[in-house]
Amino acid sequence: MNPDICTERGNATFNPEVLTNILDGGAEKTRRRREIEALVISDPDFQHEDLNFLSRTERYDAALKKSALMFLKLRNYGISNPEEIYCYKRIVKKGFEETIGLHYNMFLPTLHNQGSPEQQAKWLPLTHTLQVVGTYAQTELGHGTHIRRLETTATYDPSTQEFVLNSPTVTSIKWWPGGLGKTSNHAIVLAQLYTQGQCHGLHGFIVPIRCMKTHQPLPGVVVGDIGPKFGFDEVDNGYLKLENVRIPRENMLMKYAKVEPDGTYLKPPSDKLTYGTMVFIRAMIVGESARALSKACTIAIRYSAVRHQSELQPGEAEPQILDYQAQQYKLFPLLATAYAFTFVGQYMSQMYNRITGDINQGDFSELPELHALAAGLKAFTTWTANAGIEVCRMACGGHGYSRCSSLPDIYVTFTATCTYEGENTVMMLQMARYLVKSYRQAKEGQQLTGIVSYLNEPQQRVQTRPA
Amino acid sequence: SSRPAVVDINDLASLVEAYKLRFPFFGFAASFWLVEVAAKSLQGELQRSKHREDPWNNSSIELIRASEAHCHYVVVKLFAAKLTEISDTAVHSALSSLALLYALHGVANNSGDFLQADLLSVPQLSQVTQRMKALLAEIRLNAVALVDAFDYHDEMLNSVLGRYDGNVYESMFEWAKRSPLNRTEVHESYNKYLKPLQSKL
Repeated sequence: MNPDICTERGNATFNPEVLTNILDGGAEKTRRRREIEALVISDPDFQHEDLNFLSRTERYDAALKKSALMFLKLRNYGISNPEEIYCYKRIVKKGFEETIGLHYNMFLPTLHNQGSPEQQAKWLPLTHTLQVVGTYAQTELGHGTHIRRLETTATYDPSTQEFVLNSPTVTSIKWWPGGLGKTSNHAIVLAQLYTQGQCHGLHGFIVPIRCMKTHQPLPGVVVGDIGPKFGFDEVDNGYLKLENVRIPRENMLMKYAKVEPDGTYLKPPSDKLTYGTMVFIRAMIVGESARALSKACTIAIRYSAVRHQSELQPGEAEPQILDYQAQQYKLFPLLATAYAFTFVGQYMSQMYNRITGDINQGDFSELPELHALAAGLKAFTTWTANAGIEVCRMACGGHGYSRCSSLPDIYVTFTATCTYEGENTVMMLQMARYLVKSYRQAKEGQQLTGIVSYLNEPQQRVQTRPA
Repeated sequence: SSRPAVVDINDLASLVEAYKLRFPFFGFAASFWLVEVAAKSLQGELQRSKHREDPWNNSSIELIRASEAHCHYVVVKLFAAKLTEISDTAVHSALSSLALLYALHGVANNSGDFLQADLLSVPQLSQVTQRMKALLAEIRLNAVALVDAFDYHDEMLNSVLGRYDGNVYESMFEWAKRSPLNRTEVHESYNKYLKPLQSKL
């Protein structure tokens, strides 16, 4: 053990274990998390060459191998609690991305949240056994966050009771979904629904893209990998062009909106429900911001305790760089931010689960607030964490530039969150729309609830300076 | 104008209130937008729909700042709320310093908003800086313990610089030796390119 870091731990005024328990949600949760982590760490199957020394194809190969192993082991160990699965996966990934991540993070939750009971009965067993490997295809080559302008079409043909899916333009080609290029055999495709000559807006469809036996692309499906990116080397983000692809009527996600066999359209109770999976991911990203920033802070602060540089007093020994006020000013506000975001992440997770429970009971009243807050906090926390990780890297001097520091990998992996699941500026404007609406309601004397309820308060608690 | 603002920069609850009141800055933008919409609503349907988004677009910089201010308030508020749940005195004290630092750092970095909203005075801003410096010194004592509490196993952190045991330099040297370029003492490209070139010069 390095003597400096020993001294630091000896000087602490609190027991870190107590704080760890608070972050985990209790001592028992800490114990169980460590137990799951130990399963991975002691497993020789998960020991492999440092991914930093591999090419992109090798990294994809290694990641897919690891995902397959992970899937088997989770079954063998009987780990089924979502939190525990997440914990197991997190330690397997070691900060890198999972090739079939979207299968778990988006395909499955979408089936759960937007599939009818019959659809769940059909598809969930197939997804749980990985006969169906799924992804979530929303973004198009020419269209991102403004999803109302997506161009992919699903036209209902009552004569065959099928939807005909098409990518009518180059800009409508699905672009970016993780695992779409080479891994998945199904995709939930978001497309404009046309029935009885009318467009009813965006809806989700379960679209087979590759043969479940041979893995060859199906007729009318043009699919592939979009090439190297800033990070996410392990993931085959893909493109998908649909040319008159026919799917059965039952493949439209029909928990809320429905198309009857004769083509009659039944509206969902809220348009926002179509984007429920994205809201879920946005809510979860808040916690990811905390994790990425806390990792970067851990690296930079431990290193700053070990690293000695220059001199504070002429002739004296080189002090730890953590003793420099400028270094503290770089790192400690970020450490505080990491803790703040951790607690906000916990709040968002609880809020999401509570409101989703209400939605399942037919209460949609808090959906707009969840929608807005998930968008705003996703943008706020990712922007801050992204910039903070880079500050941590530079706080480690030259060594922070080495891949061995892990800081470049944390940065390139995390920085994608600023654009995926909604570009941040657009997210902030979505939040602003909700605030404007709330502000108007408060002005009109309506009683607001939730996190914007303060707009109802007489703003006098802090005395402001008169102009 | 001589009446001082009464935000207590040492009190987290007071700072939460200040973050809340940063909102009137947004309120101004919103009012402006609403007046514009109301004026346009007097015109025909087509003309109104044509112009309705213009005030929105023209206020988008303020609107984004307003959203940021709102999110910032939510974060400060939730951090402060979390502190009330922590019973361990030592942990509470350490986290309180962090929470105060977070709030004051936000005030310092967005001082224009707080001054414009008349929530703080210019002399108070220099007090904010002084208080932050004091907090940095307090947090210095617990910095390593605070990151240890995140409890990232070395396998998960995957960082030579961030190792729990702090044996950074030895590990960096070992890591470098595993680079594929070091598999042979002389890389084949030397014989392919550099050596022939040297023989020609």
